[in-house]
Amino acid sequence: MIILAVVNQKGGVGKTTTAVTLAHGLAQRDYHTLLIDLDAQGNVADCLGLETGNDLYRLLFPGMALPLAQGVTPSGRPRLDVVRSDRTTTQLKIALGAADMREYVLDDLLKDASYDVVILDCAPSMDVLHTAAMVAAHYILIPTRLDQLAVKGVRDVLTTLQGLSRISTCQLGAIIPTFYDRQTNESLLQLKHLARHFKEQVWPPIPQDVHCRESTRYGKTLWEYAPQARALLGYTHTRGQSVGGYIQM
Amino acid sequence: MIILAVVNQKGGVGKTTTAVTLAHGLAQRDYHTLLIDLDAQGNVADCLGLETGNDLYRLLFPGMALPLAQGVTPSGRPRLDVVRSDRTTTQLKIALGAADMREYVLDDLLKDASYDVVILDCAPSMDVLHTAAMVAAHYILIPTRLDQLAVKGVRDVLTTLQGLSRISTCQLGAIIPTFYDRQTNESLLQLKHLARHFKEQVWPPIPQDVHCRESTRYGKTLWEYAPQARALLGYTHTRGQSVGGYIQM
Ligand SMILES: Nc1ncnc2c1ncn2[C@@H]1O[C@H](COP(=O)(O)OP(=O)(O)OP(=O)(O)O)[C@@H](O)[C@H]1O
Ligand SMILES: Nc1ncnc2c1ncn2[C@@H]1O[C@H](COP(=O)(O)OP(=O)(O)OP(=O)(O)O)[C@@H](O)[C@H]1O
Ligand SMILES: [Mg+2]
Ligand SMILES: [Mg+2]
Repeated sequence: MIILAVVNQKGGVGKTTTAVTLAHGLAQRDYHTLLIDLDAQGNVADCLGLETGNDLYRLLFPGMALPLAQGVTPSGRPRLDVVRSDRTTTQLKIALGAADMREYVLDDLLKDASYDVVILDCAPSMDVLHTAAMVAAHYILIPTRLDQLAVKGVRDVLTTLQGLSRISTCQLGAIIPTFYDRQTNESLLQLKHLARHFKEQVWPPIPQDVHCRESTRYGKTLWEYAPQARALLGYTHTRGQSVGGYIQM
Repeated sequence: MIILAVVNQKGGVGKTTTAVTLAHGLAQRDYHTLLIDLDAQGNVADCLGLETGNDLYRLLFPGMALPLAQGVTPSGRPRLDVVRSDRTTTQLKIALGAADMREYVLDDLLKDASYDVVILDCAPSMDVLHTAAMVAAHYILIPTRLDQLAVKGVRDVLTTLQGLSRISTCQLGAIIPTFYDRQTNESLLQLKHLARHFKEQVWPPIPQDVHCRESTRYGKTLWEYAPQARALLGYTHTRGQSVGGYIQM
């Protein structure tokens, strides 16, 4: 079983879009996948067209600790299960703040899980669940918009990861540039800046694509709503080979 | 003195851009303005071309409580002072979590302040500083992208505000649609949806404008970097009158 955490303290960079698109993509390729929402906004459920719910609260609240199987919600897509969040996740974070061994709550929850892949969608803040995700995960994926503040967010995540090295073996999986817009200079400039610093850890970019916003409105994943979307297939170059897009995953 | 809090739990909707642009705009119109960064990312300092710093930590850490005047940093622009944040703001939040009367820390800090306007830039998370900001503020401004998840964030903020009515007299000031892109249907659809629900509390939109990202790279405000930027002046209609943009504030 592989555990991936999708993180960036910077907000609105495409964490949830990446987590949902990746999770459904893997489920379609026969991987048994669990997607866990660690954000009180409950956006994972919104993107899948589900009601938000207190699954995470019921699974992790100190002293309650339900077995994983009792807290999981079917997503309505084959081989994809979900642990939903809602406003109760804010209460959960407050309660965990004072609990012993709080960094290991997700590690413990997933110990006996029987999935091929688990994907953790993090909130845009350095909180107790963010730390627990980086302790439980094998790799982190860092989506980033191509702007100065989001790229700074990438460095912040890597600093936090280094600070956890005594209790976590998690490594950087990939940096995923999102909202890539070929027309503007600024995108290209920041992409070059990322590639210079992080070299092959930077994946080809995900194009800016209005289908992402539209699919959320219909509660469908990109694979269901617009299988030909640029955000999935990337840009096609003159030689016919395509670069970027979620399909490269 | 008027205190405004710029909030939306949804990330990347333009909170910091709105807070910095508004603060500098007011300072240029002779209002003595204080801008406080409540987010551990420290993006307010980045947008003003300053080093991030632990001003907020030194002002609010339980038991330390420096007087406001000793924690404020000059912004380098006339009539605009700043209280910066950095990673220490994360430690501050943990310490405040256990403190008595934590909801009033900002109210107490600003009691004797001698500014015309104070602007609070909030992090994208429902934490102790977020609550304290909504207790200290007279009005909240809610920037929102024109997509389903950010608009849901607007309703979340208003639910939180209602929940605080016993300890706060803060009211909704305005909902500010950002990243408005006339070409896409999705922007128009969500704008109409907002206007239907919130009526005259929705301000004319702020156009999508690459100058926002570029100005951050140079550490300049929009007023300094691109005074003719569309995000400032809005769209000009055929009859010559302009709609939207930060200038309407
Ligand atoms: N490549 C893209 N092109 C255009 N829009 C996108 C793209 N990726 C995501 N979006 C849209 O941008 C908005 C923000 O994305 P998303 O919610 O995934 O970011 P996030 O990092 O999870 O945000 P938060 O920090 O609030 O958790 C969503 O409405 C989404 O549909
Ligand atoms: N109207 C706009 N058009 C284009 N880009 C914009 C606009 N407003 C803000 N931006 C850019 O989008 C990015 C995100 O904006 P900003 O950091 O202000 O959002 P935020 O809500 O404060 O994010 P966070 O939730 O992380 O605090 C920044 O790089 C900013 O320059
Ligand atoms: Mg998200
Ligand atoms: Mg911000």
